[in-house]
Amino acid sequence: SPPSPPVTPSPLCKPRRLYISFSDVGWENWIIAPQGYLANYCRGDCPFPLAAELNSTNHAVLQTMVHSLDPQGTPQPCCVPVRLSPISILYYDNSDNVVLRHYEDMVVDECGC
Amino acid sequence: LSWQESSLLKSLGLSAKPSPRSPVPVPPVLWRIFQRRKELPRPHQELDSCRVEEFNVPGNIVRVFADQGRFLPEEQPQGWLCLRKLLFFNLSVLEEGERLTMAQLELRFQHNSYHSPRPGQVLELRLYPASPRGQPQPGRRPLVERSFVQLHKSLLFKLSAALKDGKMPGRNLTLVLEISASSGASGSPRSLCAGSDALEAASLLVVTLGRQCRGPRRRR
Repeated sequence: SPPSPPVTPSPLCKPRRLYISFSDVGWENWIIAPQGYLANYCRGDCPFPLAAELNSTNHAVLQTMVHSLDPQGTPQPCCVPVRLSPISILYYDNSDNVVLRHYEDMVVDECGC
Repeated sequence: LSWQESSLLKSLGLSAKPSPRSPVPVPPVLWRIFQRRKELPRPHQELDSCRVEEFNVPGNIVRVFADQGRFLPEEQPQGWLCLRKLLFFNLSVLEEGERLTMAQLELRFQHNSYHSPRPGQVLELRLYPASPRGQPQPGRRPLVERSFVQLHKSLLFKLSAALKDGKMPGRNLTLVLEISASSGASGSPRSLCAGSDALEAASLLVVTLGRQCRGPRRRR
């Protein structure tokens, strides 16, 4: 299986494991493969000062500083995907044709503030 | 459909949840492409999902359409004509805004020909554009014209150039396939046609570029 993000309970902004199972959403009779995949998602804090590994934009650095001075007035920056990977899905369409389709930005590889 | 499901399907480019009635086996070529992509190293997958490397064409959707045509019995067998068949591919599932970048016809035969052909035993194959009713369009040159000596498991024909400029050929693609024995060969037409009886199925592989790949890419 693909390497999965570490699962230590760090509060910082980072990818979190999320496995999407197509049978859970009732799609198993028309999706041929995969049966599911690791989509992951981003969650965590962007505290001041922003550590280098938090993949931050300059604006995020600014916003964390203002947040540290005025927490009520300015929220922390968001923790969002900054690097994503595509996946391919094999499925039957409405005319029973077999379709292979590539979808961009379906897997969160890295998060940032 | 719950609204979440329908909005997710829509974002995946599907207007409704498919419910296959008679699922066909997965074409090996699609399975190979799927497996190859799945095994690429993550997460640094420098993959262009808007290009199909295996065919070296732009595209993010690969479909295989089964032939829904019929033999044109009323005119065969006749003389050197061994086989005449209407090939009909229903392309209505292609969405508005999809651009066709490759079309490949596959003719699958039941067996490999193990008999070494007699000298001069040549089969000729022609593909004509046709009207939906199967009438070859008078005066049109064949899209493909090819002679072959030995039948293989399947014959592949690139039709992209014939389908001009990637324009969608309307809602369906209709062709007339003719296989005939070369009139110069020795032996009876019937015996020379024996190989063509082994035609098992025809399918059309189409690569298209969907809207997601044609607009400006989202910036981070």
